[in-house]
Amino acid sequence: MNAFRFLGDMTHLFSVLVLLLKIYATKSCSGVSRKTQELYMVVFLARYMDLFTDYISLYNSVMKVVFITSSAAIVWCMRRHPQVRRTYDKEQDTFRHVVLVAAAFVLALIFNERFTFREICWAFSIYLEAVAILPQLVLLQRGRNVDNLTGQYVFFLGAYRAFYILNWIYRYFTEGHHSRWISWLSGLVQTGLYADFFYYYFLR
Amino acid sequence: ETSSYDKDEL
Repeated sequence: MNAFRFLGDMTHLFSVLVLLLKIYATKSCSGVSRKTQELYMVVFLARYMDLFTDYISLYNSVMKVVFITSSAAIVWCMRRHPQVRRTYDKEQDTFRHVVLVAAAFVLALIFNERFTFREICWAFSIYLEAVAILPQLVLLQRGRNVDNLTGQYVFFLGAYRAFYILNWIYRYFTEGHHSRWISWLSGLVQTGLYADFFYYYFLR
Repeated sequence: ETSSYDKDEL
């Protein structure tokens, strides 16, 4: 575990906590894309299936449980919570996210480390995570007023993968040259998608 | 093998 990766995980955790705070404190999910939240839930479920089979560390297991339960809780709130669900911008959140799931799945079938169920699920989760933010970014561009918490949520979410890229660079020079092109390329695409958001976020 | 490493990342 290096500082970049730890910073990345903490930034990721913080982004989820900011979103939970926004929904809990304001009892509103206006400006939040439910589709992006559903995609993240699929990402975590597909990637953290090894939660019960491979024990890596307490930290690793705890964080996996936190990410799975928090993403499920957010989706539940946006679908079932009587007050919150009313504030969901259904007609604004129109991105066809099924296309993203299908594309990521096809890519995972073609490009993976090994053609095994677990490796294909892992690659699927990496590809899907790279594009999962798209519905949210589209919603932000449509939405007139982006409230601070939602903006901060997206900012931390974009920053976390940038830290991971630094982590991969660090590991490349310290642990030898693993082939991690799936993570590399997806991480670059993922962070790149935030470029215009970061541009406007800092200009505002 | 290479892919064992990245399973230690979240």
